[in-house]
Amino acid sequence: VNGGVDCATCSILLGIVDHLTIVYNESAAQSLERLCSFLPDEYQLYCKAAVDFLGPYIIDGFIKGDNPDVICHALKFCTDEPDQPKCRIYPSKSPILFAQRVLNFRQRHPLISLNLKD
Amino acid sequence: SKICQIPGIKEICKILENIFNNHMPAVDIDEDRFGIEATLRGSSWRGKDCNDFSSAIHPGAHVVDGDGITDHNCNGIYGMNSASGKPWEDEFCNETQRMGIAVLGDSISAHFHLPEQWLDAKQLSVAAFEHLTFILENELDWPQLSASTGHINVSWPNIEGPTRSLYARLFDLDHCNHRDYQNIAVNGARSGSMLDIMKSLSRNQKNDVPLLVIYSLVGNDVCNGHPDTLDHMTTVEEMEKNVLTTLTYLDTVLPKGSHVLTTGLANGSFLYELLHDRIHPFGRVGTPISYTQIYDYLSCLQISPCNGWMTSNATLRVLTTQRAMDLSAAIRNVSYSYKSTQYDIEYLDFPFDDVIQEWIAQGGEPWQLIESVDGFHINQYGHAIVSDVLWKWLQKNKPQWLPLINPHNADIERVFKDQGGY
Repeated sequence: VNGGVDCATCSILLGIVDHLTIVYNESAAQSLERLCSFLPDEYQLYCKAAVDFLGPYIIDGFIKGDNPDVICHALKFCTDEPDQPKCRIYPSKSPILFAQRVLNFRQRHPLISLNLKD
Repeated sequence: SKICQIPGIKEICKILENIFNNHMPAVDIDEDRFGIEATLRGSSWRGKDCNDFSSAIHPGAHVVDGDGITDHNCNGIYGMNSASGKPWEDEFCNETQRMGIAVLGDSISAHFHLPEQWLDAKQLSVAAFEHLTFILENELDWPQLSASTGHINVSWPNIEGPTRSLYARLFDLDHCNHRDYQNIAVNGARSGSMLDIMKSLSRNQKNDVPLLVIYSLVGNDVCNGHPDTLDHMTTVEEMEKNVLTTLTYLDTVLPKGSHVLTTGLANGSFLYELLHDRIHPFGRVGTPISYTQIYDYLSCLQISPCNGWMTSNATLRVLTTQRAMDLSAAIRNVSYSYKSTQYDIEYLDFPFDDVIQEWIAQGGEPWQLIESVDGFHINQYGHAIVSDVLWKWLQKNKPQWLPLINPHNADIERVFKDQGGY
């Protein structure tokens, strides 16, 4: 529910990107590139393709100060299904702020479609 | 999937299906269930085949004509001693009984392990992902380092700790048992799914030597990710039926003189007690994240490996432990009441308390035995000690199950070096 494995994978991966920005004191764009560079050659092509596709949305989210939970909801890997508890790996200080951030993100990126996840 | 109907893709799908559904080696030309590649259910899981063009030649096979020409059992001992005119196998292996080992198990037996370097930004590096393909092709399992079938030491940065196993000890006692191991363990396996998984065990009653089988499903009959987790646990009646079916099947495949050791479920209630207030590797950088937060997050998404034990709900943990004890009692009852024709059988409560005590005696702390990333499985140190405890138990309670020391082990090393390795 709420995105299941897809959601957890997204949140963890973006969490790692976030952590890399802290460890190396660099931008999210640089951390995404660094993460791909760690992978064996045969995986780098796929990693870079994913970064080319999703990178702008991810980077924009980090620039705004969104945490991985917010970004993964905006990317629709995570959802809040009716009658289910809301799943967040990072403690949210304000649910209203969280909702506003998701809304703002969608408004700024109208091209994000339901098929993005595919 | 429709894509699997496309020519070319169809063959690839068949290979993948074989690996992930049937748990058979991907490369196995003679279809004897022993392969030559390490991964994809190959020699990491079952002894390496020494001839993939003959199904009569595989680890555990009976010797034919002293293996004077061909190494039928793949133990690396074959040919003739020109001085005596006798086959080496007859000279070195005739004084002791052959005995292979197999485990029917779950992710604990398969040794599930996610490298913590993958989640800790400070440890991320090219080296951390160097063996990514190998690790994925082994389903994130490390059977080659496990308590039952571990047979190599690795110096990869992804894993830390010694390899000690039952197989390695059988080999140490008698080098003639080289390569005779099978790790028939699957992530998520429970007593019901084992009814299919066990059919991938390879043993021929007439043409192979006896086997020591460990039946060890320690958690998934009570562990699931459902919010109503208790309703999805195996019942005592189901467990009795499943174990009986498994033991009956083993009677149809195991050579006479084999042994079966069944174990109960582990008591996973200690997981929460040991880890709940510790920081998860993912939370070492940035916002600290505890194991409790990780457990809750996975439960919320309904992807927790074990809602019953990985929870802050103490009542639920107690209820899960109670069901695990009931199921262990069911395994024990069936084990003792079943009348086998091919093997003798013994039951053992999963000895995690002994493992912890042993670790403490060595100066360790119990939480250090748990996999840091998933907070659920035992790690490499845990596997080594589980092996120690099981071996001691076998020596004390079932010494007749264990082979005698082969007085020719040094001769085998002298003549055949590493016996072809792994």
